[in-house]
Amino acid sequence: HVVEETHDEL
Amino acid sequence: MNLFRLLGDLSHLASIFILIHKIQTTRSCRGISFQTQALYVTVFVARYIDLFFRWISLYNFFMKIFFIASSVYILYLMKYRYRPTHDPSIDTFKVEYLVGPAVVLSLIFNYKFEFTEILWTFSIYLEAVAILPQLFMLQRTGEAETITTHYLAALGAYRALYIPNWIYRYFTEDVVDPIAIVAGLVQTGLYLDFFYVYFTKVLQGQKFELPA
Repeated sequence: HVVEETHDEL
Repeated sequence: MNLFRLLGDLSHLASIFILIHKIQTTRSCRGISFQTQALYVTVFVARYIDLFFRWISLYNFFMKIFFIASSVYILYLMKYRYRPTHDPSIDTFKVEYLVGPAVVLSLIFNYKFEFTEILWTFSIYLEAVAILPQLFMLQRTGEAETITTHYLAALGAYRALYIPNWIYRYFTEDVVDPIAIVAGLVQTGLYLDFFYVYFTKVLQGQKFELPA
């Protein structure tokens, strides 16, 4: 799946 | 978190420490593009605005605080403390050409048309090209202090290490972030010429000099 709005990377 | 991402982040941290060390020991920001550093502040502030509404981890939290604080501190060093050592006449890249397209692209290609989401996307696109004023300056002067090249190498390594991180995440977590990946590949690509000279000259003990 695509990480929409996860943004857990710096 | 995986090893590639951790090493990438540590490399990013190292690059900032190297840059601050360079400025403080030489008491000069010669060879450093103020414009690139200002773009990084923009990138971090736009992306880490989520500190206010999204909790990821303690690690993530402190890293974000560090990147915002250190980038602002570097701007302060360049703009006030070591201002006379900065030569604006060789730092002439037009940042509008980077910020403008990043704004437009983030409005078109995003995951969700929401303010903070567009800010995140904008920061990703802007980061991809934020090093250009610095590389342009290097190209113009044709040489660099060795410590400055170590800074750039650490920064480039950070971007390069994120690539195996994405491949790893694809296989282990089934996670794909196309916006980050495409922008990240572009960003890493910008370092290729630099890396070539860095590996063939600086790491062989020679000065970083571009062929005339």
